[in-house]
Amino acid sequence: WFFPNSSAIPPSLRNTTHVFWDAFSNFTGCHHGQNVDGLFRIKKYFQRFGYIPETYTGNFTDDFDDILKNAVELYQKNFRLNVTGELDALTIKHIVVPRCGNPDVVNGTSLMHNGRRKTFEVNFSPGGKVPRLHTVKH
Amino acid sequence: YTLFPGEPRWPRDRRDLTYAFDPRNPLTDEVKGVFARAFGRWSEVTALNFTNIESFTTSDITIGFYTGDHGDGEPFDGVLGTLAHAFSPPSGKFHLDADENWVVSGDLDSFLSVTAAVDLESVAVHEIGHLLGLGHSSVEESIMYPTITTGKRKVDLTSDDVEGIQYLYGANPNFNGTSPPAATTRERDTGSFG
Repeated sequence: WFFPNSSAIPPSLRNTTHVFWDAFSNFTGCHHGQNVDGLFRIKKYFQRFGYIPETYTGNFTDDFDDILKNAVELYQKNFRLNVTGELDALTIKHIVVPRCGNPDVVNGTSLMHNGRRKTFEVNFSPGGKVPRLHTVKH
Repeated sequence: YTLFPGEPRWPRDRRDLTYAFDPRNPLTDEVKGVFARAFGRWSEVTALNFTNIESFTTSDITIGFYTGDHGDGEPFDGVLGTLAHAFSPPSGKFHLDADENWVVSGDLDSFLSVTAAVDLESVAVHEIGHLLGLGHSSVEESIMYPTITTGKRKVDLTSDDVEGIQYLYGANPNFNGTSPPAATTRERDTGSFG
């Protein structure tokens, strides 16, 4: 579907939402210790984006267990949400925003928080010669 | 910015990269022009060049629009949700969800009333970052931030994006860090520094 601009999108398509992911709003307020019908779907979502390791190959249960709590906390940390470990309204609202299909966490390394930064310190050597560049990689 | 584990990047002898579209996708020149602009945003700031060729089987980067399960183990999911994905170097695979309402002109105004309109160039610039080796960024304004709200257009690289890509490939000698060089007057520095 390509449109020159959004007003060219047929009214019937304009405000379709993502039915599958919108169903996640039913989990608003869920927290550790609960058992909620369909909660396994949200575990599959978190595994899709790397928040639950691929090593969990079994069938997910509907229990709000430690696996899910850890995934929610890391997700909230990555997206600078309040780290509650619960599926609060803000977290659910963020989950259903359209996104890139690439994971945020790969091989256990959170691609959004490995803190990799390079900073350059320029130390001018005495006598004003060519500045020496130091790179400090964290 | 972040990188994929192992910091994969295109090798030094392959900095003139080619890209092609899946011949099964009937794309107009306008749509192809969106991708050319998106590639141009990255080549303006680093020592990479991108050329569109016809041959889908020999190009470095292959671009296709597909629906649902398209054979790479990462099925698309209909309107909204996941919009596209791309693989780290040297894979070159770039897949977009054909079920989305892709807006190609990027006009912002009438976007706001339409919740299911997705700006094609914004998604293309992001996914090209992955094709070149960038992971997701926690800087919300950056191109490499994982989510994009519908009706939003985000195509300009931020310093976070530029820092990441220049860490991988160095800077474009003509890029002075503020306004990208005019593509038509690009020349290579032949001074004593080479």
